[in-house]
Amino acid sequence: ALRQCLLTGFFMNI
Amino acid sequence: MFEARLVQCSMLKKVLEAIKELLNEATFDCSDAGIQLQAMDNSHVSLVSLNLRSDGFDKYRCDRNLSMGINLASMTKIMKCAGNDDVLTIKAQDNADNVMFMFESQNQEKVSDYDMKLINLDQEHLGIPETDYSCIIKMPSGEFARICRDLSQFGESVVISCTKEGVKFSAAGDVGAANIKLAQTANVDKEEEAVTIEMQEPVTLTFACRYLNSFTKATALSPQVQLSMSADVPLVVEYKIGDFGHIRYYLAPKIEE
Repeated sequence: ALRQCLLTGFFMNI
Repeated sequence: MFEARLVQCSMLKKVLEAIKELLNEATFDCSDAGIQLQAMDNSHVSLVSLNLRSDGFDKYRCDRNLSMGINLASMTKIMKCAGNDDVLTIKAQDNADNVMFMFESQNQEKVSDYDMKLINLDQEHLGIPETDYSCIIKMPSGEFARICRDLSQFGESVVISCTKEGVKFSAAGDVGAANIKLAQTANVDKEEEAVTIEMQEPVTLTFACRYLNSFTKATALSPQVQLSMSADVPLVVEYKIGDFGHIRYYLAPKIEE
């Protein structure tokens, strides 16, 4: 099965 | 004081069209450099990043940095009142809680102004690291829109697979399977009709169709679209906006459980 990633894991909160 | 004048207000109409399906509201950050917007959709799967440089405008003045929280449905109502050939001026006072849109017909015989309330939005700025992408695909934006539309009939996901030879878009579901292959164009009369691929290494990634389709609402902004991909990082879908800058969409990939 495929899981949809969230963007926050890739980008840092600044 | 903030004031920006745009002779052809159709550009802003197209920008609005390109973001309003993904975002209900957004903050327009105005500075001397221009207008920027960065916002994630509600599900935190995609991000819209808009950059309109001040030198693209016919007149631009921004004395102090200004963040305008805007309900995009309200802005759409106002922009619908403008003719495509109208001259648009956006004005706001420093620390104002409203913004004014003024539309002037080309012959200046009709002048309308609309005052819109601004809203307070929690700003969430994300740092997007510089990435060297394994594959950069440039293709006609209309072709990309067509492919996303066609493939969304077959499944919720699109697999994009890029090699030196070309790029393949695939979807599968209850109906069956669909594959669309595009080769690099050998020679084309018009640059905007070209398909070009810069590849460091081949990449195959899976994305949600629904978001790709939303991104293609920007098609009217540019004849070409650029897709940047690397393994396990978000896809970047970029449309240049003439002399102004660009709109970029970031979409997180789908991965195996």
